[in-house]
Amino acid sequence: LERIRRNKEAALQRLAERNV
Amino acid sequence: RKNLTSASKAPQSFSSGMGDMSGYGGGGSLPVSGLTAHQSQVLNLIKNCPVPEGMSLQELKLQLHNMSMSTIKQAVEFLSSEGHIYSTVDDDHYKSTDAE
Repeated sequence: LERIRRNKEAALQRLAERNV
Repeated sequence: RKNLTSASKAPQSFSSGMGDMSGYGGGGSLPVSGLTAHQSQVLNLIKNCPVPEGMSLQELKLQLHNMSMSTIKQAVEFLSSEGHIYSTVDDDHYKSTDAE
């Protein structure tokens, strides 16, 4: 579950980078 | 069909409604641009998946009968590299980052 949370944060990070 | 949905009390009409939509090309009212029709279809299904652990590739395949498994996997890989989705319990289950 911790892994899932990190995956999500990493994905959100990538998405944020794409959007700037 | 696995009994995945019973755990989350997901309304069955939800996923079957999405199934109807998948035949329709995936264009329409998509918030995310720059995706192929396949990619946005996959993204939409994952986005609307009510199961907490996300949607499995098998489930995507079931709803996207017009798409091959390798096409789905490619779309999933692309979406995941872009950050739209992420894998949950294993590499077969994906959830969307867009909360809308």
